[in-house]
Amino acid sequence: CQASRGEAQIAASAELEPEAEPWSLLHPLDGRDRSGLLPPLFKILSDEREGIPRLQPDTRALRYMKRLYKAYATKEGIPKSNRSHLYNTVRLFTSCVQHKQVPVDQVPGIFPSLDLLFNLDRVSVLEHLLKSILLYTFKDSISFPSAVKCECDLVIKEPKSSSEAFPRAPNSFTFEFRKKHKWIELDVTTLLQPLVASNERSIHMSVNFTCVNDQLQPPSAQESPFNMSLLVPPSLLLYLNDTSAQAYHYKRRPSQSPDHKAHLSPYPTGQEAAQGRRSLRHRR
Amino acid sequence: GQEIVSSELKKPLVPPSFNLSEYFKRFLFPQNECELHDFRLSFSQLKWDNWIVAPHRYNPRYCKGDCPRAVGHRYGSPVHTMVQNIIYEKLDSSVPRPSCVPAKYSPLSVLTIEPDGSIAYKEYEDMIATKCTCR
Repeated sequence: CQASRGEAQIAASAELEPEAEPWSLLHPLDGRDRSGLLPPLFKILSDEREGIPRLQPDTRALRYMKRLYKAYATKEGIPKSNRSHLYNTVRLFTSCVQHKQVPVDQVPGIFPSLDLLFNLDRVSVLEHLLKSILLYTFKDSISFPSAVKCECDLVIKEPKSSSEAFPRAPNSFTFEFRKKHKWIELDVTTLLQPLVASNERSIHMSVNFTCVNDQLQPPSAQESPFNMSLLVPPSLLLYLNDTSAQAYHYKRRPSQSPDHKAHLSPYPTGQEAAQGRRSLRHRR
Repeated sequence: GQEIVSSELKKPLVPPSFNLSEYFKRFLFPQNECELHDFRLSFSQLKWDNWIVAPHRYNPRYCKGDCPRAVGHRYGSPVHTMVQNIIYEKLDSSVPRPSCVPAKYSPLSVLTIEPDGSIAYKEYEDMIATKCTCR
């Protein structure tokens, strides 16, 4: 696919001139922490020759990431302090659609299964996964005549490196399209956590949709969004915590943390204190 | 002594040529003392705008200027800095005077296009100088 072909080209040029591809030096996949390395931003500084040829990202994906940037940082690029998250890295990967099994009689509302491959070479060993989203969008901005419910079956194929070759049981997600729907986010964190943690370099999955309108029938052909051509193959978003020395580690003030897990308060909170009293009484 | 006192009182407090702001500049805030300076650059100047999508402008700022002798109270410098200054002034001028360097930094968020076409939002530590000191 586009990404792997690009990688192949870059890898080939790296073989020719080992110093041609500085990026791989920055995120050693072998896990050795070379904290003295410059951050990717300035590795190019020391490299006089012209920029490395790079593949152009999908415009819709770029638009999404620019919107995310505006939400997290000021115009000068300073991370906003009123944040409620711990990740300091967000990576968006465009899928290499392997192939679509298009059924002969395509019924509106039922999408052919998509085989997707995501190449995770850019994720370094020091980047730990906190959240993962499959991001769907449409080719054009459309509005739905009425709310439509969809069910998405997702199967993660066993990674090449693992011995078993069988695909896992499908995981189902249900969600609803509302009127003006731009982006649909499917949280796949629990599915991908073990793969990213074991430093898998690519993730292979198959996805299929079935949708019904609020009368629980397959949407009619008139409800235009449901022919396959309008749904763009999904991108994969990884929210990561980069633990390397040059990454910014946000020091959260106790008053700011919304979820108690991250906020290890030295004193039990209300319900914990009540529980303590109850168990004390129970023991007595 | 009354005549002396009264004649003294009649004298103008400051010499006619004296300028208050000049006084401040020369004694309380000497010229080009160690302080923070701006340096606004855009990534297109460095021809990096084909892979750095945001921010468009970046001001890393830098520290420049002379370190005054009494650095402790202004810059929170350790006593060693004053010792080094005394060595420079009284014993051996080949020992450098204390230098004006950054003491604190703030992070920078960057949106980049990776060589494989994926897009990365990353936050880097220590990318903008926010305070200077003499060391």
